Amino acid sequence: GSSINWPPEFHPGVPWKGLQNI
Amino acid sequence: QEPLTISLLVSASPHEQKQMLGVRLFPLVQIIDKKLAEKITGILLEFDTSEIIYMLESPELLRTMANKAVTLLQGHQV
Repeated sequence: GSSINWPPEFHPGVPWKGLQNI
Repeated sequence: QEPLTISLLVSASPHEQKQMLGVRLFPLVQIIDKKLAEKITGILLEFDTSEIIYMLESPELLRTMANKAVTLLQGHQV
């Protein structure tokens, strides 16, 4: 199926990118 | 770790706010579910900043929301 990249993963020490529309 | 204050948060950009909250959420989420902590924290960070602050202050609420996130993840992976 259509695999969107969800959820964004949080890694401590890595700048949070989050969702594009935040 | 310095305490997370509202004044510290409001002085940060929305993006920085999420980063600050994530850094604090992550170790708490790890206690609940070590394997999925990165994903659960990612889901929880999609909530409003004010809601995330409630989660940080209430272990019970955090556990409830983390469990919901796990349910979402399981549904997503089908």
